[in-house]
Amino acid sequence: LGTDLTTLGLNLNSNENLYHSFLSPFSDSPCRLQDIDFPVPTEYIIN
Amino acid sequence: PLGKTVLTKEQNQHLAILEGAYKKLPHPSDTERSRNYLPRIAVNTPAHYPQVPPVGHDSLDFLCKLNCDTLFFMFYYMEGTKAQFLAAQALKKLSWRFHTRYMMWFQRYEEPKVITDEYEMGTYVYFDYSKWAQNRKDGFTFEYKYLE
Amino acid sequence: FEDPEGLKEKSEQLLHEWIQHHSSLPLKENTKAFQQFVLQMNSQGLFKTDDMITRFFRICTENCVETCYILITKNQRQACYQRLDAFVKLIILLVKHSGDQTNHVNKINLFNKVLGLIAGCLLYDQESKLGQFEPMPFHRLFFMLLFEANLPENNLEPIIYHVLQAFVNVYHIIRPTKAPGFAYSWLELVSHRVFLSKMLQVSQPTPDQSFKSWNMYATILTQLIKFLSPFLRNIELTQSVMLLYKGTLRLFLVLLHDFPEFLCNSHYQLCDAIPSNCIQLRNLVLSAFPRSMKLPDPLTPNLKVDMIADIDANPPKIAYPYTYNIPSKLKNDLDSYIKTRAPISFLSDLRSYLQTSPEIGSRYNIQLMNALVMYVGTYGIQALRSKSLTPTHTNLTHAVHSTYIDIFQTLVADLDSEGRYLFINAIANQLRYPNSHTHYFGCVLLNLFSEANTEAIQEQITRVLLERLIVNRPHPWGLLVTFIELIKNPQFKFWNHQFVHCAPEIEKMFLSLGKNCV
Repeated sequence: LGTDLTTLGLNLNSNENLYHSFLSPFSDSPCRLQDIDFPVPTEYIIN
Repeated sequence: PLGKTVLTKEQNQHLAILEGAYKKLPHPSDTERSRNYLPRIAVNTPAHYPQVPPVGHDSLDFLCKLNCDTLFFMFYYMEGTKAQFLAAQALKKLSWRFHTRYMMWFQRYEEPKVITDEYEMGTYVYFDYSKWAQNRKDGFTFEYKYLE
Repeated sequence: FEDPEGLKEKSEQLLHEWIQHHSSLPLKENTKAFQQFVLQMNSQGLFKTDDMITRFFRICTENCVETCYILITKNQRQACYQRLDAFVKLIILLVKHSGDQTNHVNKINLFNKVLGLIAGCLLYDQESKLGQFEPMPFHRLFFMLLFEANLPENNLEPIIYHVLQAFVNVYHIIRPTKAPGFAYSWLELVSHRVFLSKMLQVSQPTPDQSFKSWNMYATILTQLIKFLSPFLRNIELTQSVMLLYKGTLRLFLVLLHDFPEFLCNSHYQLCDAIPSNCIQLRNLVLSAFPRSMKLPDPLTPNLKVDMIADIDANPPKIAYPYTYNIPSKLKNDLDSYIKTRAPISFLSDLRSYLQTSPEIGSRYNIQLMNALVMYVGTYGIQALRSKSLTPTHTNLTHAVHSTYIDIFQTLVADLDSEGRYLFINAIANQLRYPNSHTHYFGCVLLNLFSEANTEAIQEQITRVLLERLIVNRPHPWGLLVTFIELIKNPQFKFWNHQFVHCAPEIEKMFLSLGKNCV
């Protein structure tokens, strides 16, 4: 059951928390910027 | 060292049902707010295309190197996300200012002719999202109450 | 059952109207439209009784799900989202406006009710539709309810802790052993960044609630491990199990990186559930250490563990009430033996408590074994501390501690190899970051090695440590330090043992390990 845990697509040396951009337990790539909902100023909600 | 255990009937059932679920895995978009203007659509691009964003793509320095149109695209098409927020920060760093009434980004074309506590007036470049183009505007009054 | 005549049609008509006309409105208009809509619902008698509103939600949930089944076959996933998100919007507005602003009970009850209804529909659907079951509609409903509940505009912040509790309850109801058809969605939901941050960030209104949400999350993880356990135990890794296991590893890696204190707090409960051959996942949990702590390099020459600052000062927090795993009769006998060394038969009876089945490979109650070791060890540490003694090889046999070490030595001598393997594992599960348990149980293990009356025991202790060392990283600090002490300290005469030289590749491995370590 051993796995090289550095191959699961998580940047384990990151100084930032990983969970902010943790896309899915089934994905080996993190969220893209446009995937992360963010509390932007209401003026930015243009559409 | 403990060896195998015989799976119970229920565990074998679980395994069979899991096999079925394995064919209907969740899509990343199932757990994301609907993106009306840029929905996530999985497309199998050729393997030699970059499959993940470049390293450092989520840093302000990286965004400041992008050309303005890219930042405007991120700002207007990725609403309510970290991309929009960072794009706005990068634009400000590149001395653009967001006008909250026209909802457009303005940049001084030259030193304004008039500057008071309430407004400044002069020639500006602005990005018109409806025409998706940058235009120049002479004699424009930028009221500070609309400065974000 | 027995929905009142016409209720289904009325409810579906109202839902359809809401989805068509109101849901996509911006917030301001949406609220006005909502007020109009509520008047309509009221005029249809939907608020007359608790039963009616419950039926309304159930009918709407079923309607949304049925429609999604059709849209999914047409590959119109986005259209599903619109429908489901609109229904969620209606739910959230009804929750937000139920009861008055100060009394939150109505809101919380309504939220629990809706989640329970969706869970009920999910379980019913999974059972009735079998292979045709579609997880996505339920997945989307649960996610969007959590997402909307966290939106500042819905100002549910005052009840967010109760909202999280509601989700923990519903995730328990639809845990993978109950809804294996929903297992992937379930793992995705419980590991979602919004849920993680709410459950694990120390941001609850009170510290006590933070710990409670930590313990709730540990219970969720335990449910996941319990589902995987039989398949991992047999290393029956179909692709479907492997995907779920890899997803579990990813989640635990994020927890190790971002919330190590949470893993430190929950290691006992998780190790109780992790199958003993799932060594890497267990090492991952045991490798966590508080971010405020600086770990001395285990390879530091002449590292004296007992010289490490406050290693004995603070017993690590064990959140899980493990003593409840010890039957009260055994606990009473244990307490009386520890106090009075009587009844003398207690030691020889111990194995009978632990052995619960004749089935090879499942003979022992692992949770009881773990609890017994933790119970005896915890009091053994207190006994040493009462005489201001630190755990050293000699102090373990000191009069004040002799009953405790007797119990451990009896177990290691009496148990068969299966039982001894589980017993040694229970001790090795405490070898973590520098703390009084790591120090004490490390000494106990080395003491059992040096006092062993057969080489088989020494070999088995070595095996248990070794199998934890030869898997991929990470490796717990306490494991490394204990193993290095074993192979370095001449008192244990490690290299003299026949099993170290039992085969050339084994000897080579020990030598390379020894070279790395020494």
